[in-house]
Amino acid sequence: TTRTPLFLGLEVHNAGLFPETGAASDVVIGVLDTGVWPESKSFSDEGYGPVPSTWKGECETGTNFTASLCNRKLIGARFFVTGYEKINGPVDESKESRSPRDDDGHGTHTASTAAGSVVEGANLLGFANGTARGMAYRARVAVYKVCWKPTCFGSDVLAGIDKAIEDNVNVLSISLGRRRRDYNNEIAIGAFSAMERGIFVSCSAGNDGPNPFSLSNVAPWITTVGAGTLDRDFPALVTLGNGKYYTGVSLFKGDALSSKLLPFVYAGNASNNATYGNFCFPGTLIPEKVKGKIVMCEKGVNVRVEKGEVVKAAGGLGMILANTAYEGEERTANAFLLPATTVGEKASDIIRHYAFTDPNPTASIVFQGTVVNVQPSPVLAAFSSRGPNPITPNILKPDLIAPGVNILAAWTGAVGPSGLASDTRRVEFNIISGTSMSCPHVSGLAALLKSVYPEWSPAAIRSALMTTAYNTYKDGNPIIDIATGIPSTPFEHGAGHVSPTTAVNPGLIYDLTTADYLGFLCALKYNSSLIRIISRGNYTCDPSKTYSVADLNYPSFAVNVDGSSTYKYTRTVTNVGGAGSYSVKVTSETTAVKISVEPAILNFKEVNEKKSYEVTFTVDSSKPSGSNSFGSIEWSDGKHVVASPVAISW
Amino acid sequence: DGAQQSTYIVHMAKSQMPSSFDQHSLWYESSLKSASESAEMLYTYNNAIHGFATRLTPEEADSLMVQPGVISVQSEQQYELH
Repeated sequence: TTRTPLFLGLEVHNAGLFPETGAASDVVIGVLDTGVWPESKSFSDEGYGPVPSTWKGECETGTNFTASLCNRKLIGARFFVTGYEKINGPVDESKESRSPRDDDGHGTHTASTAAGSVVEGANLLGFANGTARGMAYRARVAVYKVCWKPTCFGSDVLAGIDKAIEDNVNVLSISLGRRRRDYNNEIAIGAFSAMERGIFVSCSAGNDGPNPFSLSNVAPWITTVGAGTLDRDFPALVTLGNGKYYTGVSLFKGDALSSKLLPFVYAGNASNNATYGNFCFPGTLIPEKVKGKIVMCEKGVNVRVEKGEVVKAAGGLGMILANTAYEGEERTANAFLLPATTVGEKASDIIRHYAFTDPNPTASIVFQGTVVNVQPSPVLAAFSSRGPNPITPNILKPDLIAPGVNILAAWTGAVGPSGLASDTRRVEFNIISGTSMSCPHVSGLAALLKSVYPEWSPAAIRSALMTTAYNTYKDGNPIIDIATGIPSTPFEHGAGHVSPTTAVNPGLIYDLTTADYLGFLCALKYNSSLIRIISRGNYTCDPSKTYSVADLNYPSFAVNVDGSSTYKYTRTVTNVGGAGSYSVKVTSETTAVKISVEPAILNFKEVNEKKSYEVTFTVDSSKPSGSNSFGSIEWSDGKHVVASPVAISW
Repeated sequence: DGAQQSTYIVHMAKSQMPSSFDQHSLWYESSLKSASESAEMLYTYNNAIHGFATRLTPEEADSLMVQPGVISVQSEQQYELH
């Protein structure tokens, strides 16, 4: 990626924080996705030493893919297609490679985001130009192609996880999930085994925001990653005939529109289809009413770049794409095939009104390229899935957020940047958005931490990433949720935005073992079969023991008020810094919640020393169901701040 | 028949493998054959879970569920890119 290393503080001035050789290049990140485009410069192995001796993986042969395409950077490439083919029949090799080759782009993008090599002069059609690199650019990559057009089947996903564990990956990056949220979930079950073997598993939180309860991948042994923006934008200025102008966002590159105002029409007024016309759905626009005009289309129903294709096919010269209340002021950019820009909800309402009320509406679009230092940043992406946790409300999810909006990373040579079949452009890098993009950022950062602390458990790495995350801007104001324009809460951003330069020195960590997670399952009163499935053994809950979800040593706190007015949570922190005395600072945004911590001071004399504390949440249990309140618990020795978010839901 | 079949993930209690088998995969196959003569193994899992994936009718899935050592027979789920 370009810009994200700088945005995350991983540029030159912090180069000493993480090793560049040795341990760093021994870490292997496994990516479960759509495969890889091995010819990408992001997988160049120039300057890499021998493959780690612990590596057991290999590169498999198939359509347009031979083992020789792997190298000392891309050290593994496998594909899992049996489940897909049993349902859909043989892969159509004229359309999709029956091999690890990525014909989609998604897998190449995620893999290079996590661990791509350094590539100078990377850009998409001139946008976001800079030096691209993965977060852990010295780490090795192994890809496990488990997704085929148009979906990913659980048997293939599980096979990919199974093999990745056997191959000895250190980090698993999984940017996929499912909308139906229940206990039957191959990713969660497979991730448990991975965690048990010390593999850090990060997963995307999902793109179903801004709806609440919309999270995927919420098992507590998974690190669940939401998405925020960078301080970079791709503005495109819309000027209306009435002289007013509004800034949208676009990745269009091509023959610009004339700078003079062009006739402008609302798509719904240029269609006979009352249901889909305003969405610029294929076949709904009347060419006579669109030809030579800029057309305003609504988001929804069909994909954004296709709307541009529909306008173009009908003779339109340009498109203004309107955000709905769902996206709010979200500024996700698209590589449109015609001059087009996406505008926020507020501007959309004004522009739509203009199109409806002006007798001769006109408009123009001027593309302004790439701008950086956009503030405030990050803002929480509207699409980022949100809590409360739909399965276990007493575990706060997502865990944290990372860059996931307008991310540039490597791309397949098989499709153009819009992904449309009609897009004949071929690019080395593409800019796309999603929690799929934020997840591999965290995977790469976890690999960096793993290279510094190879003995740390996945929970310790997650703890370091979470307790050092930030949720305010430098001026002290809280991170904004772009969907609403108001401050984001822990249900949206979890612990906050990842901050690797502080994560490398967290002071204290909240560690967890396999036994802790099994105790958590006992606390949830999972039946013995479920526990045996997940533990892959004969583990049974001890009937004489009292298990409590509140005691899972998680680096965040979620209290689900269910009638009682007092809730006690226990936590144990491990000192990974020097000797020091940590004192606690508690904040609660309302008087309806009182938080007290005992003891309020923790003294550490040596590394790896553990200390426990108890938190008592006293709540007004009479608040109406659906109410939420937030706060934080922070431990500090003056050098480190170890912060945990608190979310109370009634 | 194919239209009725679904893919199932079968979780096995590895520790319950009869001593007459020296490989888990052979035990898994034997268990599967007890429920369905024609069903084939799609994958055998050794690390992520103990078990295998196969295609079965609902009746065959019910039959497999009661075989010794079978912990659960779960329908495969589908996932989407984020």
